[in-house]
Amino acid sequence: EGAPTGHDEL
Amino acid sequence: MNIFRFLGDLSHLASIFILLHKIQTTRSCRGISFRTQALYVVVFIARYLDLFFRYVSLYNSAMKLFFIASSCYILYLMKIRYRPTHDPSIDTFRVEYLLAPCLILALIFNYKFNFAEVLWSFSIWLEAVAILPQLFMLQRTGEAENITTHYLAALGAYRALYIPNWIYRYFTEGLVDPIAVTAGIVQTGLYLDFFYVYFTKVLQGQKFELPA
Repeated sequence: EGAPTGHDEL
Repeated sequence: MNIFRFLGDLSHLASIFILLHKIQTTRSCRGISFRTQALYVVVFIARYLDLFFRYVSLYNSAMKLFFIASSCYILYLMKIRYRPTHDPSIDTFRVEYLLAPCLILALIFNYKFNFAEVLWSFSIWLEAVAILPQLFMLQRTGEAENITTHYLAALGAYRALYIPNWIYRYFTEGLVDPIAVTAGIVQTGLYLDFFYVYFTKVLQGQKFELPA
């Protein structure tokens, strides 16, 4: 998982 | 979840309900760019494929499903149900000029070089510019129904509200998502001209008309 936010946004 | 993000999501939801309301009550999709709406379907499907392998929250999944379903439904309304009210001759923006650069940006800027991450990045860049066919159409016709401008204002406000959310998250969680932030600023920037006319005319009770 590379994304800093873990893609928790829409 | 913070207040800015929540208000942003509500604004996004509101924009879709306003658009549906406009189409249903006027029984027409006049003034709405089919190309922009089709790009949103691509954006949502590309980004929310993670429904199959990543669970964030019930809120998150429900919103994703809603955005995919509603965007597909809007395409159906435009292409089938109210097809005669759509005028393709003024909806001519070449979407290839958006899709290709976004794909290149996604291949260069992503958090991991795999299919899902490149697709996610692609959807973020594409969302930033997906409104261009709609704004181009508005520019060509020079005017818009009030309800259409409310739709655009709510849609523009959604990503604009994500900007304070990112600032808030930076200070509270130390998190920065450079791809989303860059694209989000571009996306909001594209609305500035529109917002100017919306605030100075539509909200003052005048019709949305662009200077000739």
